[in-house]
Amino acid sequence: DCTRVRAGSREHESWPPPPTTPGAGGLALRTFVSHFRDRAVAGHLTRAVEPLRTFSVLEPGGPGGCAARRRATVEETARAADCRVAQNGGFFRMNSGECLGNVVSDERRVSSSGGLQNAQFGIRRDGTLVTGYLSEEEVLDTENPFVQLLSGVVWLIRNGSIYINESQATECDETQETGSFSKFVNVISARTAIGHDRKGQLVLFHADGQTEQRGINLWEMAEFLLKQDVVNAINLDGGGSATFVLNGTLASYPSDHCQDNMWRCPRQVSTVVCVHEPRCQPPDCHGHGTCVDGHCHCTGHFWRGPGCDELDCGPSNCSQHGLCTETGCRCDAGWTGSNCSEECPLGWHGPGCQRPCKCEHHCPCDPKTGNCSISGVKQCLQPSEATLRAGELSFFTRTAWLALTLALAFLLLISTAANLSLLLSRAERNRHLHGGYAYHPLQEMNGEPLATEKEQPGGAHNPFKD
Amino acid sequence: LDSGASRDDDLLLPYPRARARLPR
Repeated sequence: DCTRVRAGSREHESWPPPPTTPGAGGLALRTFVSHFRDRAVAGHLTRAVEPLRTFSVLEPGGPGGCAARRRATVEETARAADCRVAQNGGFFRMNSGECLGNVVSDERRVSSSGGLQNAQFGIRRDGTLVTGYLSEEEVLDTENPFVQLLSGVVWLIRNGSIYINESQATECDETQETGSFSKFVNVISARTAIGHDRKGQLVLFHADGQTEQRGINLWEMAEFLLKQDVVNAINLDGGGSATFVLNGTLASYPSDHCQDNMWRCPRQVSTVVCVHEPRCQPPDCHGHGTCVDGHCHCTGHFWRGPGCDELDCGPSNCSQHGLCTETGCRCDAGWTGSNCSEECPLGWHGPGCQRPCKCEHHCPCDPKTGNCSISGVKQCLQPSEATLRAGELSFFTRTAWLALTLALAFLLLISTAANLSLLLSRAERNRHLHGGYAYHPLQEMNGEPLATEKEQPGGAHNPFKD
Repeated sequence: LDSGASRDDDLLLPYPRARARLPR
């Protein structure tokens, strides 16, 4: 109310998102009738397991409701958005229907507080739960933007402790006991709040009541939430605005009277907080996939990521020679192949090697630029010469093969003849011996007969003579 | 079953209606 902060960082708590578990997109709803200083108060406590995919801030009557300063009952807004559980959301001007504070609905920023310091609750794109005070700069962050954000009044619980006194000082410096802000904090009434528990589950609180007659004050609400393991929470609109809708049907006792005083009627309010079936983030998977049970199933071979917004062409990443597109690698000039890992074949250049070289004498060109200056013209051949040389080369190859074959055949012939001759001579020798062996006395040495021959002249029989 | 519109009679306002919420 009293301070406006445009830049810098303000006090807030960021809570990491709970781990994503497929199929765990449910909610837990509890109904209570509890006694607060001997007053029986009825209400509901709702936990949403995966806030990023199951929680939305809705504009009154659908998208464009804040710009149109529309007001609608929670039932009307919740039915159109198919909410399982819905409550009234942020504050608004009763006379004009203007949405107050920051409103980001499904990534669309539809209302701004201009840095006005009231308690905020939001979810960033990565699922981080943010509670507390935000500068305008932080609200407008584009690196990890808010996908859902709304403003309340009074930060009830900060990091597991009641934070009402501190937030009274921050959200308004006139904290005199009798001031309207102090009365707002301490009066019993119908109340609603939003926060999260230690598991990172989103918590919605609603209590029936009527200002100054039934219900609870902010202290009692904060103590109740603390007992439910809530670690950060802010107060949302209450009084006649407090409404709880279950599966599209009013499930609370609103405190506003109808035109007929006999009955109570739900108020037409501004924004609505809604817990629905798991939705994809973003709901259309960036147009590159289909949403199945809150998870994007990407189409094509190259879209990746939880929101199908990342292109992935494999571990080689187009070999640093191309750009990954939804149809695969688009290679830089001079490169080709599914991974852009091959250079253009000779005679081709340009993106995807689609352009033929236009150099004189059929010279190759630069595969990237098509420039012909990379090789000397002398080295390039006229087409007729090239054909001639090719013919010569072919003839040479044929002759060489023929000569080589003949030479090998000749060698084989010689080798066969030699082996055959060796075999025949060995067979002849075996035939004479008949398997035995014989002595061959030396006949002479240097023209003289041996001593044995000298001693046994003439017809002496030598049984061993061959 | 329609009992008519709400009379918006249970007002719970954090700040006085007349007070302009101007930054200082």
